[in-house]
Amino acid sequence: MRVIAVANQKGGVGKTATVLNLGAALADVGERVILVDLDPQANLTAISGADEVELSTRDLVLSPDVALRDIVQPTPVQGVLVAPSEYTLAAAEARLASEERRQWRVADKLADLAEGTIVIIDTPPSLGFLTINALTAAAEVLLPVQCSYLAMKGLQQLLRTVESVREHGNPDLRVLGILATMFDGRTLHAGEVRDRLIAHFGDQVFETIIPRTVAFDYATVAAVPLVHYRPESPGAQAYRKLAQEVLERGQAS
Amino acid sequence: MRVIAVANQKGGVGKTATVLNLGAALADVGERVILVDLDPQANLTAISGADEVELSTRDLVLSPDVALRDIVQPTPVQGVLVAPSEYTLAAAEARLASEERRQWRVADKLADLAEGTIVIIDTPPSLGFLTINALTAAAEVLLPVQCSYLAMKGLQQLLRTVESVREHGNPDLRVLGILATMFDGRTLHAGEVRDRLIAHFGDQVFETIIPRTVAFDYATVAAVPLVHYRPESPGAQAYRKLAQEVLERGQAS
Ligand SMILES: Nc1ncnc2c1ncn2[C@@H]1O[C@H](COP(=O)(O)OP(=O)(O)OP(=O)(O)O)[C@@H](O)[C@H]1O
Ligand SMILES: Nc1ncnc2c1ncn2[C@@H]1O[C@H](COP(=O)(O)OP(=O)(O)OP(=O)(O)O)[C@@H](O)[C@H]1O
Ligand SMILES: [Mg+2]
Ligand SMILES: [Mg+2]
Repeated sequence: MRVIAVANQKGGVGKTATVLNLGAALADVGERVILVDLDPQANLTAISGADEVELSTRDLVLSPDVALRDIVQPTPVQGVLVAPSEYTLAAAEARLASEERRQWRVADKLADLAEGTIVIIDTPPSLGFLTINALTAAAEVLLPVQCSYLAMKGLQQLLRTVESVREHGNPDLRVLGILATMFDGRTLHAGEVRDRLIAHFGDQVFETIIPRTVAFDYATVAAVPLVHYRPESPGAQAYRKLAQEVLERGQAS
Repeated sequence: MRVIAVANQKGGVGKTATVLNLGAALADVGERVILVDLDPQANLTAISGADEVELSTRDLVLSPDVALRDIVQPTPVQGVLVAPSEYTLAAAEARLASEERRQWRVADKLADLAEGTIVIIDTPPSLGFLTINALTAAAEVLLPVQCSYLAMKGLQQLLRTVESVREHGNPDLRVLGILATMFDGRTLHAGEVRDRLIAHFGDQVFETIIPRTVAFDYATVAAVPLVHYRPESPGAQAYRKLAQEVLERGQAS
């Protein structure tokens, strides 16, 4: 079993698009995938067609009796289940403010999954309680990074948070990789930023580059991952290539 | 005096770029501007060159004795001051969890500003404590909206939050306007989304459209607002036009 958190506190850098499309691409090559929505804004949930939510990740986090199998729902993608969220998840942090093991809530619920399952966790644009839960539950973290200047600054703080989670309870957590997203090939700027990422982080940076393309928005409107909506588009091909890199890096460890 | 909150819980839709460039464009036509950073990620603070922060919005929110004049710093833009933030602001919410008037912390500190000042508040990508403080302190809220499908969904929840703030303590709060940002003119999609915004919200939607252009990233690297870094670029012209609309809408009320 692999548990991968997708995290970056900067907003709108492609976390949700990555969880959705990486998940679909892995399922398309035979993997069993569970996508866990830990963002109260529930974008992943909405695009996965799971808007009628009875039990959600809010219940998973707050109620000891609720297991992951009680909340998962099918998605339009064969082989992909989703554990949906809803906006009441935002109140979970305050409800758990004085509780024991508050950062282990998600980890405890992933303990007894079937062998060979790949869990991918979507996180909100913050380094708060929910993201810490995701990082504590995961063995691997994938960092989508938009190729812009602000993204580099945020990455340093994000990596400090990853280090802090390793020291305070999850020493197994490692960086699966850094993914250049929303790459605008028409400009020099994006390439310069990615070069700087590689200079700094070497082969932690995935070879795959996710191009900026409007096809992602059309796929969102259709509530279908781009890898299914337009399988031959550059964005879809990139996420299939990412899936291969993720599988290879999983075997190497 | 005018207090304008810039808010949208979706990440990366141009909140900070709008605060920065609208503020600079207003100062360029003679207005006195204070930018207030209420985001613990402190992007506005960093781009305003205020990285050496002693007292910040965290102290403004937590300490009764700290006034706005104690924390504001000059910026590279004549006529624009910044009230900087830093990541410790993220802990403020938990510190105030049981306090009285916790949503009035910023409002109380804006009470005695000079006539004619325009305060613009930058907010984090969430509908939590800090955004509620901004909406409670402001008389007007500007909503930057990226022209994509997810943006429309988020807008409804954002407007419900605005309504809730009006009912629970700030009946003066009104929507100053809805701003189409990161508009990709090369595609049909952006225009369709903006048409839908206008169909739904009529003349709440600003006439100004902020185009998507890589010049914003170059300006960020230079730590200068685009309206100063490349005054003749389409993005700079758009924010100057927005400043005019903001001034006109202020007189109408
Ligand atoms: N490669 C891409 N090219 C163009 N648009 C993209 C791309 N990836 C994602 N998008 C779109 O950009 C917007 C932001 O992407 P997404 O929601 O995946 O980011 P996020 O990091 O999850 O945002 P948040 O921080 O708000 O959760 C969405 O409308 C999405 O459809
Ligand atoms: N019109 C535009 N065209 C191209 N890039 C832009 C534009 N406006 C902003 N950007 C860039 O896009 C990124 C996101 O913008 P910005 O930080 O202003 O959004 P935000 O809503 O404040 O994000 P967050 O939710 O993380 O606070 C930044 O790197 C910024 O420089
Ligand atoms: Mg997301
Ligand atoms: Mg911002």
